[in-house]
Amino acid sequence: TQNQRSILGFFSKK
Amino acid sequence: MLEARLEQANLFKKVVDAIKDLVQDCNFDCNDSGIALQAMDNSHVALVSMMLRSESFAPFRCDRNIALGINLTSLTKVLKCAQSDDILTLKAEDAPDVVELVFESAESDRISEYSIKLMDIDQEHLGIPETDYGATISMPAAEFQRICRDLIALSESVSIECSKEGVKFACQGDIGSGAVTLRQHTNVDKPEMNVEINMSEPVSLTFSLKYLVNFCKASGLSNQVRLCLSNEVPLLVEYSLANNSHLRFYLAPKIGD
Repeated sequence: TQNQRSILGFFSKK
Repeated sequence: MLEARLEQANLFKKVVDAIKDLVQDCNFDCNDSGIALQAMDNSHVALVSMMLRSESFAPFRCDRNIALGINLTSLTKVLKCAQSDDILTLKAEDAPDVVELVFESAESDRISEYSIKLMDIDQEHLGIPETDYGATISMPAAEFQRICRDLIALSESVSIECSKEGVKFACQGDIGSGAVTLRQHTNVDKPEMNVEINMSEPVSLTFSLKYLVNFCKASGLSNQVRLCLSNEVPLLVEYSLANNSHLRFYLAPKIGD
């Protein structure tokens, strides 16, 4: 199964 | 103060239409380089990044940084009051309570003036790293829209595989499966129909079709769409606008445990 990742896991908060 | 005059109100209407189902309350960040917007959808899966450069406006004036917090449903209501070939001017004071929208008919002497109350939006800004993507695909925006709409009838997810063979959009669902493969293609008479594939490494990723179908609402903004992929990083779907402006969507992939 493939799980949907969050964009927050890839782009850091400024 | 901000004063930004856009020859085609329709461009702004199309941009807002393309993003309003994905993001609701957004800051339009205005400074001397133009008007930018960055917003995540509620589930934090997708990110919208818009840049309308000052060169897209004539004239453009913005003396200091102003964040216009606008509800896109409200903005849509007001933009519906503009006719497609109207000229749009956005105006705001330096510490504004409202943004003013002025629609002028190019052909008659009608001037329509609207204002929208601004919101205080505490928005997280994300840093998007410069990425050397493993594969970049430019293709007709309408073709990408068609593929996404066709495949969502069968499945929630699509795998996008880029190899020497071309780019393959494939899905599997309860009723069966579907796949569309595109190869590099040059149409001398209609360059907007070109498919260009640049690949430095094979890429295979899975994405939610619901989001891709949503991004495709921007298809009317540009003949071509650019897809940028690297394994295990978000997909970039880019619609280029005139004057180096753009509307970009980022979508986090689905990854197996």
